[in-house]
Amino acid sequence: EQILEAAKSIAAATAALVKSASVAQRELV
Amino acid sequence: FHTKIIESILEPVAQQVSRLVILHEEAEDGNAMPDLAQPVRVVKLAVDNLVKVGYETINGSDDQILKQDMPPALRRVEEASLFLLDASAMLRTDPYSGPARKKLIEGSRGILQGTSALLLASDESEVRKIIRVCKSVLEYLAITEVVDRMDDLVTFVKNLSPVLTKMTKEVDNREKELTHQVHRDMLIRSLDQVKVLTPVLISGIKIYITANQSGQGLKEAQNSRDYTVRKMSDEIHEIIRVLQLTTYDEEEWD
Repeated sequence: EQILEAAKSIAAATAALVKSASVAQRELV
Repeated sequence: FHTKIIESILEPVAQQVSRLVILHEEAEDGNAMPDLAQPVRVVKLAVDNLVKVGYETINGSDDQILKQDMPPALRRVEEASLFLLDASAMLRTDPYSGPARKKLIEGSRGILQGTSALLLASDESEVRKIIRVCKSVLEYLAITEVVDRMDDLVTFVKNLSPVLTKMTKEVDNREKELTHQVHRDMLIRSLDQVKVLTPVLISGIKIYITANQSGQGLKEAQNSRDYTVRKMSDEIHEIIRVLQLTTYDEEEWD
């Protein structure tokens, strides 16, 4: 259960990070 | 992703990473990247927590396979987070840095792969727990042949019932958690068979005991009882096999 919660936090944080980077890239495309 | 919980955790991040890779490939030079220091710090904190929780799980478990599978996944996630820190530092110096973008993608992928491996290791450990329950049912079925008195049968049913109920409940819950419909259907079918066969087995043992006492129809009663035991055991072996499947096999479906 704790592993699932920790994995959820990582997934959410990584998705947010990658989204920030994607937005910058998308502006050019 | 073969379970709904793993899918719900990883699918959104997998989509984001894929999008970033495509965008990176389409716009090799790219725009200036924003300062990613803050979101990277959030990822690093989440990674540190996962590593802590991961090692606590390893230390508290007696599952040797889990103890073996989890550390490489944790290392993968940790290494990937260092890539992200590097990428963030490089982008602060040069927001157009190509190598930094590559590191960002590599780090994100690494987090995804490591977290995926970790969740898989944890999930497989849960499956092994269910399989242990299935095997204890098989052990009870294997001693059916020594039940030759009514009071033995009472004890047999008393012992078998809770473990059979536990197996049914756990396989039922697992089936609901799977994403592959074919695997779900296989588990439902086998579990239904076990449910149908259980009263048949009890009745078969009763008939055998009566035949044993009267000396009439003993062979037939024994054959019938053993046939039911074999059928139930085969279905439980099938449940164990399907529980361990993690990929959709087209040929198997055919």
